[in-house]
Amino acid sequence: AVDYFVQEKIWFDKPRYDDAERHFYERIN
Amino acid sequence: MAAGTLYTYPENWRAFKAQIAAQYSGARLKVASSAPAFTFGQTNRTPAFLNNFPLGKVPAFQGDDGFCLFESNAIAHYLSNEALRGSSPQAQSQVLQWVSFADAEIIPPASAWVFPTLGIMQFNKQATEQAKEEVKKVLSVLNHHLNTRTFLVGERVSLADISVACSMIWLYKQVLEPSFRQPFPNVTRWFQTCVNQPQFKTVLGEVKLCDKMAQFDP
Amino acid sequence: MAAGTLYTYPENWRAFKAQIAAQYSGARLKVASSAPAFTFGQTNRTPAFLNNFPLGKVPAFQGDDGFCLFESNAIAHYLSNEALRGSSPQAQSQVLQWVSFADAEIIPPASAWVFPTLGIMQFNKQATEQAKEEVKKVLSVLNHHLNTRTFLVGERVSLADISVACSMIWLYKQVLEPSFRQPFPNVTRWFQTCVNQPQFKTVLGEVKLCDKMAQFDP
Repeated sequence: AVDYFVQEKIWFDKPRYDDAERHFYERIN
Repeated sequence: MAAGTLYTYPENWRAFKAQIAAQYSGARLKVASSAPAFTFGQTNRTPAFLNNFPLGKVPAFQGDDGFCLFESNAIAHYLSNEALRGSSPQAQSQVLQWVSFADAEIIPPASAWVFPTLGIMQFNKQATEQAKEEVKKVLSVLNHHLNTRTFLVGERVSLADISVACSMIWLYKQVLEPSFRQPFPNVTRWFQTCVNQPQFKTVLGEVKLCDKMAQFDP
Repeated sequence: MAAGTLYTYPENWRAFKAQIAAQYSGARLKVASSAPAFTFGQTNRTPAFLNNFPLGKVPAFQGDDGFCLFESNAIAHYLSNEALRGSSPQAQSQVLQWVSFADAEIIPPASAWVFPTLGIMQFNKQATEQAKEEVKKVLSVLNHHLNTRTFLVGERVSLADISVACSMIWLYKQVLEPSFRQPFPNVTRWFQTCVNQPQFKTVLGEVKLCDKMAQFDP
C-alpha cells in the first residue's frame, strides 16, 4: 500500500493556507 | 424548518453555501458577520464560542434551538431541503460526490493560484503554474460532465451546484480571463446560470467574470 | 440494496470507508484491487475507465446497474443504510460535519506526519513538528466530544465514526505511541471500540496500536 500512497494527492499545505486566510480576514476585520 | 445564526466574516465563500441553501429552503438565517454580533478574530476566540465550536473556525451555525454545527458542508446540508440534498440515495451520493470534488480538487489549486493575487500569500511561480494546470483539469472534467447537462445532478439546482459554484467564485472573478476559460464553455454557461439564479444573486450580488487575469499583488 | 464493484489499490484507507459501510448495510460489494480485475496505474488510465471516472482516481465504484461514482465519501454514502447516514436532517448534518472534519482537519497533518515515516516523502523537521501540533488539536477536539459519548453521532456507529476512524488508522498504527495518546483516552477508547466491531475487523483485520513512534525512514 505504501507504494500506492505516493500517488495520493494530499493538500499537505492546507493548515498553512488556512492560517494565511485567517490572518488576512482578521486584518481586514 | 431550520432557523438560526450563521457566524462568519463578510464575503466568506464557505458561508455563501449555507446562505444560498437557506434562500432555496426558506430557512430563517441571521448572519452575524460584523460587530457587535461577531468580530472575526475576537468572538471566535471566546470560551463561549469555543465551547460550542471547539475549532474556533467559521462559518459556524447555532440554531434557535441551540443545535450547533461547524464545517460549511454540514451547515449547508442542514439548511437545505430535499430538493437541494438529493431526493434518492443515488442523487444524494452524486451531490456528495461534487461537494467532495469541490473541496478536494478545486479548493487547493484555486487557493494556490488566487491567494497571491489577493495578497493573502507569497507568490510562488512554480506553485502558480502547477495550480493553473490543475484548474484546467478540473474545468475539463466539469466541461465534459456539463456537455449534456444544465446542472450537475438531476434537472435542477442542488447542493452540488451551490458548493462547486461557490468554490469557483474567486477563480471566475479573479483569474479565469476569457482566453483561459474559452476551452470550457459549458462550465462558464453553467456558472453564469447558477449565479444569475435569484437565490444566488440575493447572497452574492453581481458576479462579474474577470476580463484580465489578476497577477500577484505585492 | 446497492451492489457493484469497488476499484482501488490494496489497503487503501479511502476504500476502507466504503467496504466497512457495505459490511453494515449488507450491500454486495466486489473489490477489484489486483490483476486481472484491476491494476493501479494501468486500468485507471484506460479510456474505458476514464469515461466512467474522468479523474482516473480510486476508489471508484460501478454499480451492477451501471451507476458510477467517484470520491470516497460519496461511495461510502451510497453503500450505507439510513442508520449509517443519519436518520434525521440533524443527524445527517452531524455525520457530514465529522466526515468533512476527517478530510479537512485530520488527513493533511496526519499525512504530513506519517508519510515521511513510511519513506514516501522527504522528512522536514519543522513540518513534522507543525503536523504533531495540528494532530494534538484534532485529538483534543475529539477527546472533548467523546467525553460523554460512545460514538460521534447518536448512540451507534455511523459514517462519522467510519470516516474519522479510517482517517486515523495510520496515525494509531504508526506514530501515536502511548505517551503521545495518553492525554486523549476517550479517543483511543472510541477508536478501539470502532476497529473491534466485527464489520470493521472483517475489512481492516487486527489494528495494532503502535508502541513506539515511528521516525523518518531514510
